[in-house]
Amino acid sequence: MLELRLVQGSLLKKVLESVKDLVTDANFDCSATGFSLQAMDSSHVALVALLLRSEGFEHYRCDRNLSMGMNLNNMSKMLKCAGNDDIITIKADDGSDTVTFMFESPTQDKIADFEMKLMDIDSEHLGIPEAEYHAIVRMPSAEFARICKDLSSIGDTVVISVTKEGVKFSTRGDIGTANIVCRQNTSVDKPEESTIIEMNEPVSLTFALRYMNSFTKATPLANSVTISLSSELPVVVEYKIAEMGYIRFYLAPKIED
Amino acid sequence: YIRQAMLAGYFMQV
Repeated sequence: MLELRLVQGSLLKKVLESVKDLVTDANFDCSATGFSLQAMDSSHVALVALLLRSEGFEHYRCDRNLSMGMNLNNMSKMLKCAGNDDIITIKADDGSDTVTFMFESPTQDKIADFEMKLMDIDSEHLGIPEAEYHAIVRMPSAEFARICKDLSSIGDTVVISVTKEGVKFSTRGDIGTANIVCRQNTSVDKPEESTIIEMNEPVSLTFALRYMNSFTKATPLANSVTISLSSELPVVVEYKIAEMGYIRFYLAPKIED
Repeated sequence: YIRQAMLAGYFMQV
């Protein structure tokens, strides 16, 4: 038996909108720790890892570990039927091939339940070790989204370079080149508007903008985004989900042979 | 020539 009641149902709606274009089908894993997902895109270049910790739910009952295969497009269709202020409860019985999403309006005057068919998904799970990164950049998520969008109108790839001068996003295409430099900026009153650069050593990596733009669908989940870079690892683009967990996107770089 | 690396080159399957 599984029953997860999320008062801030809009969080789940936003999570789905941020992953459904990257991944078609995925297993949601439910355990005492929380509700999680790890899935790769079809070309095995990008990976999304989601965690919504059990403590973040108003009610969290998960009698035994359960993995539920869902088509994310279908799940998104169902969650779009929930109001932004609705409380969402996810329910499943042991051995059942369906999951139920229950939507309650804040005033309790409307209660809806949507039952969705589950599917068997053979998913590959990757072990992602804790790592030291050469540089970690924290910046406003809207600013990062804007940069990715702007650069993708010029080129297909972005070079992200971190030096003591700041973080530089560069692209080149048929019509020309573009460089955007963001410097560390902690002097603002609002911490979510600051840009903080922690650099152990300079790093410069190239990534496909198509994926970066897809990751920025998670922008509504968090004011800040953290970009962790190392020349030996895929980049991690992380959006913290207030008091609940995170959504992390991993992207393998483009490498010059 | 620039090629796209795969995640499998960095992370092991578990």
